Amino acid sequence: KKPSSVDQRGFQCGQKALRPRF
Amino acid sequence: IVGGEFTVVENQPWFAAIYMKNKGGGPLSFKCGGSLISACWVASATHCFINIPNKEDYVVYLGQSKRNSYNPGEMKFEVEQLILHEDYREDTLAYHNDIALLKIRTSTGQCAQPSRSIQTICLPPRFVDAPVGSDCEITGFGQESHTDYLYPKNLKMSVVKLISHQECKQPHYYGSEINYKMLCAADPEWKTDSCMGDSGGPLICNINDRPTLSGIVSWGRGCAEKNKPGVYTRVSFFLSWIHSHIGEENGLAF
Repeated sequence: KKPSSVDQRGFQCGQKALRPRF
Repeated sequence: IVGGEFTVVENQPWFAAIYMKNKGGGPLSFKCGGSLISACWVASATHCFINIPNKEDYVVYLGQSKRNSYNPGEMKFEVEQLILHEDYREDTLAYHNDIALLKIRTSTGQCAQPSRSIQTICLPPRFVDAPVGSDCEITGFGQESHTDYLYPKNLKMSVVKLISHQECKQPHYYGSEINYKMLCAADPEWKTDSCMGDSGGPLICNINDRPTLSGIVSWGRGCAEKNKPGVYTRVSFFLSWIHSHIGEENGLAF
């Protein structure tokens, strides 16, 4: 079961990519 | 943003850049910031749109680190609905109920897709805010000083601290212009602040260890002026209003 903050479109509110591209 | 630093949108992947179309077909004019609160909805400030409340006049971009440029991974949207707060009001200085919702869709009818540079921001729990003194992030393409007349090309971000209503309501701050549906935030040294062009953008504070849209850039006297904090629409007091317009649409993270 996905954690509550992941919605069905794959958004995880407030989550940032692990590190910026550059 | 006065002070602070240049950043890339991966650091603020919920940031939305809202532009006005030019009647003559010229380049888009940057208007205001916004925050992606669900796949199809961006939250911003009513004062950005009150004079030209036509959804057809606006374009929304997600995934932009550079204003008015092509950014790899960006998404462009038309505005399907532009909802201004029905109780919006302007005082001498203050804007009241300064919150707006934009329903976005691409030319093929799509909503936003998550990526490295596009993500939603969590909404706060009802009437819950970070404690006074919390560090909160602000982001935008707004002016770097009150006297500037150009907007920076690159996205900026900074950190300000939440100020109590008691402090913000002092006579030499804003007195009675402040009410409980607003949040004040500033730098203790008055060196960094949101500024013209940052309106509608996010004030992100951690609540229960989650980055949360606590405020929407709304008004202030000057930028980074001593005893004149930035004033933000207090999002935790508008959740019923947001809900009433977005409905129980999944993806709204409360």
